Amino acid sequence: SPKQERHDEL
Amino acid sequence: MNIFRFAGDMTHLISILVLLLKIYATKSCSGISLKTQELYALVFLTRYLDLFTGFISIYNTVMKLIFIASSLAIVWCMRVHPIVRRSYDKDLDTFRHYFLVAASFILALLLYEKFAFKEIFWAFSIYLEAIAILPQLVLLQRSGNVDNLTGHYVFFLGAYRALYILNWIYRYFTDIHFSRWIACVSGLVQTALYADFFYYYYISWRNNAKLKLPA
Repeated sequence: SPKQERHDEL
Repeated sequence: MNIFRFAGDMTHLISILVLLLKIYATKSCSGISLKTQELYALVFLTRYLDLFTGFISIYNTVMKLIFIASSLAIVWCMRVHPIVRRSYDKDLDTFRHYFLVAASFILALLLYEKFAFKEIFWAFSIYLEAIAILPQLVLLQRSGNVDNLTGHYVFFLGAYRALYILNWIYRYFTDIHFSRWIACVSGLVQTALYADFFYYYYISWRNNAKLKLPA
């Protein structure tokens, strides 16, 4: 599965 | 990280520093909505739940800590600090902000990226941040004259999300995986709410006059 789209923004 | 997002984060940080300066320099929080400050503290606390579980970068962690600590410190100042709290416009800051919290939470239960605890709270924090400025904008209209630092505070606060919109456009064209519709649409709504403030801020800057919002 694609890398869990982490919230990289503040 | 791109220049738009970095500029956005720095503008956000500047807005917080301007507010802290206003409170400490004037020992007063007149013209500042405690309700908006409480909503921002809630936004940061619900958005940064992964502060200790996920690590993205030193910058990311440090900025999250700064945002959480500063928003809580401002709420503490306005509620507890013996001198500052006296200047709080309690009878002008009457926006029923609980409705904003409830509406954001209900929307987050309906519209989210993934039905998971942290994702629901992340979406909640995004929706809440978009409308959290409403009590502050209402207070500005009611309190008529706006002091310079308060005006600059609201301006930088509105400008930071406008820079984030440029960041999302940039990432849309450079990041193939990029799809942040929730943040994008909320960011557009959030920035649109500042439209009339931006206009009167520009007028006061052009005429070198005091910032005045029509009642």
